[in-house]
Amino acid sequence: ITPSTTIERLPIYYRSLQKLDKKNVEVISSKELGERIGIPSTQVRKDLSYYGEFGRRGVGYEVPVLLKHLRKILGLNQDWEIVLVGAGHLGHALVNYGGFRKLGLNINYVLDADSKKIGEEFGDVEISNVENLTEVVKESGAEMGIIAAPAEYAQGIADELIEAGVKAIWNFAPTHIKVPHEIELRNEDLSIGLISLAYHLSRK
Amino acid sequence: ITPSTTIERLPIYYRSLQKLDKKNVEVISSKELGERIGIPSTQVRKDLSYYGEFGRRGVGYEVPVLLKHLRKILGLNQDWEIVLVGAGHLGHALVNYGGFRKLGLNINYVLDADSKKIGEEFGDVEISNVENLTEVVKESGAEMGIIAAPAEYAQGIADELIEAGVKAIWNFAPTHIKVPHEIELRNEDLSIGLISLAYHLSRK
Ligand SMILES: NC(=O)c1ccc[n+]([C@@H]2O[C@H](COP(=O)([O-])OP(=O)(O)OC[C@H]3O[C@@H](n4cnc5c(N)ncnc54)[C@H](O)[C@@H]3O)[C@@H](O)[C@H]2O)c1
Ligand SMILES: NC(=O)c1ccc[n+]([C@@H]2O[C@H](COP(=O)([O-])OP(=O)(O)OC[C@H]3O[C@@H](n4cnc5c(N)ncnc54)[C@H](O)[C@@H]3O)[C@@H](O)[C@H]2O)c1
Repeated sequence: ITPSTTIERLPIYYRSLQKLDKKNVEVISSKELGERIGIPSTQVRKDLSYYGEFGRRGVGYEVPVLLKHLRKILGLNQDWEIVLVGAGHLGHALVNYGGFRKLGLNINYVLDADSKKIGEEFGDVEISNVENLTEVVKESGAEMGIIAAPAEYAQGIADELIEAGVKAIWNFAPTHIKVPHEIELRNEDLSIGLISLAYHLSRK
Repeated sequence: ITPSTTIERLPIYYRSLQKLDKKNVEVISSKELGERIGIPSTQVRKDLSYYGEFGRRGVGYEVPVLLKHLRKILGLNQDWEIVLVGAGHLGHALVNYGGFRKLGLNINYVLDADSKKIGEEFGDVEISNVENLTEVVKESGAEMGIIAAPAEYAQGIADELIEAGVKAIWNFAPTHIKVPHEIELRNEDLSIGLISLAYHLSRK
């Protein structure tokens, strides 16, 4: 069983390897990969060793091969249907962002409660009425939901998403939501980014 | 010198302790704190020990005391002036989000290139013309800049921010920007959140 912190790092390795692959870099050492992403090379080797023998001592990792393995491990070999709830500023930025689609992470359904927004175009998607959440989730077979609505509605939205069959939730609302333990939940707190900049600046 | 990964975890401890403090929890063990945030208790104790003797063996940490120390360590004892460049969807979500201000992280200046947006109200802030970036940064004394503009403009914006005196940059544009090594740079990639959900789901 991989410690949860390794799982947290894998997507970071993946992103970095993707960029290297785009630049046609064929081989990379754990030292150099680690330097690029600020992770000690010992940790890089340890993390990647959980999943198999990828590297060659003294040489490093073959980028295209490792990328292929990571894609499989990370579940990126398939397309994922994602339902977004909350067609506000944050929701718009998420739907607008091309980076997700490139990974097969498709936000094809957007739901909102505001009658002025329902029926509007949002990126390439039409905003649906959140009252139809259950049908939308069932018909799309969406397994992932994103909560980008105000905090006071987050728990209710989570409950409905899970009831309808969603297995993983990405929550941006600044509140603790409760989900059954078999549901994957990730709370995104963008303050962490600003706080770590404040930390570094205050040390100068 | 603290390893960079400890620095990455400190804001997470801080957030968790803040919530505990709000609920008037007085003491917490490294085990329980670790469980709340998915970090092994050994790591929690190791991380916090870099900064002093905060815990008491067999008892744990006094929440208000630890919070006060972390606030100082993280540079949150002061207010920070922040300039945001790119008054789009993402920019709007960041300015809208109350969580930053509560930490003394104040996005008081927003700049854009679109003449239709300049002069518009954006949260409690008026959008300024990005052509005035240098004056805005100098007059505000802003030390942090956020880039929420399209990728093709990110490097140019970063250069100007740094030239004007900004010391730290939070970059959301999906591109690698180059900065002098004394400048703090954090690239935010929200794909990491979705990828880790895909990972967990694909393992079920
Ligand atoms: N976690 C972070 O770091 C972070 C950063 C920015 C914003 N946020 C949070 O993300 C959320 C959205 O922020 P925003 O700036 O886009 O806000 P917003 O006000 O622009 O958008 C919220 C949207 O949710 C809709 N909505 C309200 N109740 C709903 C319901 N019951 N069902 C469906 N839709 C509903 C609204 O009509 C609106 O379109 C907020 O909770 C905010 O605090 C979090
Ligand atoms: N890193 C991530 O995970 C993530 C997620 C979402 C969005 N993004 C990125 O964030 C950026 C903004 O996304 P968005 O959805 O808000 O886009 P948007 O198109 O809504 O907003 C971009 C804004 O930047 C302004 N702008 C363009 N050129 C400028 C310049 N030279 N100076 C100042 N302002 C300028 C535009 O007028 C517009 O208001 C994009 O680069 C997007 O790829 C990243």
